[in-house]
Amino acid sequence: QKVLKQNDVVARALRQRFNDAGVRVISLVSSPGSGKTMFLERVLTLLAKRHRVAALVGDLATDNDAQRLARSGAPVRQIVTGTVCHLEAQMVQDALEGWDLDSLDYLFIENVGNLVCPASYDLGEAHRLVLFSVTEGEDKPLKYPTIFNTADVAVITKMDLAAAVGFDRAAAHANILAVRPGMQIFELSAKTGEGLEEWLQTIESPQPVSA
Amino acid sequence: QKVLKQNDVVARALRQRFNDAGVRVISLVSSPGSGKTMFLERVLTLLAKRHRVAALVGDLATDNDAQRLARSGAPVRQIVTGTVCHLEAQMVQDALEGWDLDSLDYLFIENVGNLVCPASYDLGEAHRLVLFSVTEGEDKPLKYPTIFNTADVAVITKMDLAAAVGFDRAAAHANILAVRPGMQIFELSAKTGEGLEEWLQTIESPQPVSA
Ligand SMILES: Nc1nc2c(ncn2[C@@H]2O[C@H](COP(=O)(O)OP(=O)(O)OP(=O)(O)O)[C@@H](O)[C@H]2O)c(=O)[nH]1
Ligand SMILES: Nc1nc2c(ncn2[C@@H]2O[C@H](COP(=O)(O)OP(=O)(O)OP(=O)(O)O)[C@@H](O)[C@H]2O)c(=O)[nH]1
Ligand SMILES: [Mg+2]
Ligand SMILES: [Mg+2]
Ligand SMILES: [Zn+2]
Ligand SMILES: [Zn+2]
Repeated sequence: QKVLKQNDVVARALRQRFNDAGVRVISLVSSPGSGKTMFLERVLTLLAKRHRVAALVGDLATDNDAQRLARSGAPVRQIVTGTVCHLEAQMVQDALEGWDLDSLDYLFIENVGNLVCPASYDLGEAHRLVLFSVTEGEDKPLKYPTIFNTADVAVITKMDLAAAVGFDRAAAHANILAVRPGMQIFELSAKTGEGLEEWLQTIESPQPVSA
Repeated sequence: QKVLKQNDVVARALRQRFNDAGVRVISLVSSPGSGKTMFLERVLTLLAKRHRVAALVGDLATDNDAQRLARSGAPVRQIVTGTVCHLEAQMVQDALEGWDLDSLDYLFIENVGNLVCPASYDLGEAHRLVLFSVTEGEDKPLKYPTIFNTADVAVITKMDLAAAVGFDRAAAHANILAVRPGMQIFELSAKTGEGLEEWLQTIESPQPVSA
């Protein structure tokens, strides 16, 4: 008898709502400072030209990230979590109040910077990205396996710094595949734009992105 | 009537034990990958020449960090927390089993990489460092205020990369002081060794380091 956590009940209802409205929902998790917001700034700006996009972003304090994302012109809302170190489905549901999901093609959800708790909270998204910057060490997938196990795709960020930090690309890939065999891995730089188009093509393709 | 959390009871007892044994206990918190282990590798190697040092390190999985720290020759133990994203005083007490604290001058405790939960768990340490690398963005103190509020000193790491990432030193200092006025801030690179001696002098000075 599987006891559905309260969060899973709300997440399932959200997923149904998203599917009914035809909104593709993509969430991002990472360590603090791995580059979620900078990545989204680029993605929202590029996608907003061709699609109807919006974003939610969670942080313990400040609305700094929402202000940065709002520069893209897309509707953005900040979820201030206070002391909670992850987003929950209920917070997402509350934050969507008054938004017409039928008028959206994409909704991005940036989670609180944390490589642990966010892994256990389904937000109703169709697709979850785990970002991992070249500056934080190639061992993160081995040390924080669950966040990689519960994501669909890994995105290695800040590739423009790879040479400066002596990033060991083979080790990083091997570590990701050790905890999540077959995981799709993208490499990009939100600063230079390198690699961004390859990832965008996967979400703009006609076939739906499965969880 | 202040209800002491169970953790606080254990932490108080540990602090008493540390004081009685004359061991100076210093803990480190940060985001994943900010450089706690590399900093400690250097510090243990330098201090082991003149003092009796040991270390405990917490991670969800692997003993990678303990292996790296053990290269210094100091006794090191890994605490594998499984799914718990922070260290607790009880884990520290259990890990110290069989160690003779009277034979130590310094004990370092590296916490799990996480800018949230570790702030609420006293480990009995006399001194807590929050590390913050130049690569993760100058806004971290504003977005994760509690971890800065509960630390004694801030250490800005990876200063050798400051120019490459366009690190805004003034903004970082202003943000730290906004959430923790008067906080002592050190800047260093564990890679080049720059700035390390300045910090070491503060812990090797004759007067005890207060919490
Ligand atoms: N060189 C370089 N720096 C980057 C890149 N992406 C982000 N950064 C920098 O990394 C730091 C953190 O970036 P953010 O986008 O704020 O990271 P975040 O994951 O959203 O951080 P939190 O929301 O606090 O968890 C900032 O100083 C950015 O300028 C990149 O592709 N290349
Ligand atoms: N350039 C440079 N890189 C550093 C420095 N300190 C650490 N690093 C790099 O940063 C990455 C992470 O360093 P670690 O020491 O493993 O970080 P940590 O905080 O112990 O990581 P967790 O234990 O997983 O939270 C590694 O790739 C290190 O080589 C430094 O001073 N300069
Ligand atoms: Mg952000
Ligand atoms: Mg470490
Ligand atoms: Zn949490
Ligand atoms: Zn925790």
